Amino acid sequence: TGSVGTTVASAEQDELSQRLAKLRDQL
Amino acid sequence: MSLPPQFKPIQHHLRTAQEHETRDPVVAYYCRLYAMQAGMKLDSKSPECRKFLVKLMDQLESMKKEMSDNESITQEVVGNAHIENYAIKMFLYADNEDRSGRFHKNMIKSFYTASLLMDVLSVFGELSEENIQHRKYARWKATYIHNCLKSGETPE
Repeated sequence: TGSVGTTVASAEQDELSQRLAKLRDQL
Repeated sequence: MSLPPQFKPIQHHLRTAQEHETRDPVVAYYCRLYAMQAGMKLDSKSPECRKFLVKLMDQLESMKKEMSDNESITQEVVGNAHIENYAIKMFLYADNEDRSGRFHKNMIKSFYTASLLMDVLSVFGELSEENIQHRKYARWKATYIHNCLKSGETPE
C-alpha cells in the first residue's frame, strides 16, 4: 500500500507542477 | 484556512499578499506565486500541505483570470518591473525615514516588506547582487530598529 500511496502523492504533485507551469505559460 | 507548520517560512509572504489584495493586486498575486513555489519545495507530499497548496493554486488561477487584461500579470517581464519598483519604493521610504532619524513601526514594516518582495523577485529568475544586498540590509535594519524601539534604545 506504501507504493500506491506514493504513486497517488506523486501524481497529485505532478498535477500541481503542471498547473503551475500552465499558470506561468510554460507549457 | 490554517497554515500548516511546515509553511512557516512563507507565512509573511502570504500575509503581505493578503494586505495588498485591494491595494495592489499585482503584488498580492506574485507574493502568492512565490509562496506557491516555495511551498512546493518545502512540502508537497503531506495531505495537509497538498490541500493548502491546491487551495493556493485555485486562488492564483482565479486571480490570473480576473486580471487577464493586466500586462503585469500576463507578461512576467512587466510583473518583474512592477514588483521591483514597488520593493524599491518601500525600501527608499524606510531608508529616508531612517536617515532622517524618524524611527517608527511603519518604517520597520516598509524595510521588512521590501525584503519580502525581494524574495518574491526570485520567481522571475536569479536575484541580482544588488537585490541580495538590499534584502540583507532591509531585513537587518527592520530587526535592529524593532529591537531598539522595544528596549527603549535610540537606533544609531
